[in-house]
Amino acid sequence: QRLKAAVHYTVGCLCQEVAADKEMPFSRQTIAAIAEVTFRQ
Amino acid sequence: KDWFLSEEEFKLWDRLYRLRDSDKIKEIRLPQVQFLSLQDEENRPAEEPTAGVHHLSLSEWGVWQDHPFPTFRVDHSDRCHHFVNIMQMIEKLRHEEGECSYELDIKSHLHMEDVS
Amino acid sequence: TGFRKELVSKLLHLHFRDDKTRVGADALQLTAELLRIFVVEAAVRGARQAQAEDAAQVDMEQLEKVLPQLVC
Repeated sequence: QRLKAAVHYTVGCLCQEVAADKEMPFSRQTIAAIAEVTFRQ
Repeated sequence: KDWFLSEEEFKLWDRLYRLRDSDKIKEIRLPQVQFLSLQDEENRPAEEPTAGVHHLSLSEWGVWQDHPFPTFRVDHSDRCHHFVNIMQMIEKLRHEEGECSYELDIKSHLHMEDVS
Repeated sequence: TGFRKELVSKLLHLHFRDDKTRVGADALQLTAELLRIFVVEAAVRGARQAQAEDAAQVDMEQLEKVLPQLVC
């Protein structure tokens, strides 16, 4: 779980950057979904 | 300088990103797709739907896949374009009435003597 | 922002069959960059879909629409 949290945290930070750049926020579920896909890939 | 989160990072993660027990969706999974025709090495059982767990769907928006979505820094692969072409064909066939154009196309290549 | 080398190393070692398998620094850096590019690509595609739909935020629906072509 700590490993997933670390991936999730990093993905969250990257999504925040995209959100600021695109002026489009991400829901927590979407960030968690991207983290899950990244972890699986 | 290790792989896991520092205390400060953990607090940020807990506050900003972590899915809460109070959330309708407490966990998100990308299910392993099972192809009956392809023997999966590990033969994992299909994942059962569980309350509070959202299984990401690769098929729910299948109808939307008949055109390539815009990309950012990574273009679509050949495999993706093949996928889009197939979805376009399926969409076309779905709306057809009467004779199936695809069947007509293929029939012209059919030679019964080739069929053993 | 990006994936720390130590985290990438830990992720890779999850999949190695032999514990003694080592990963070079360049390979770690390349994998970290690959992961970063993948995440940003997923995020931007989702954001664009949300913008196209005049959505207030990027929800899972927008991500699931771009997901099949993303994982392709």
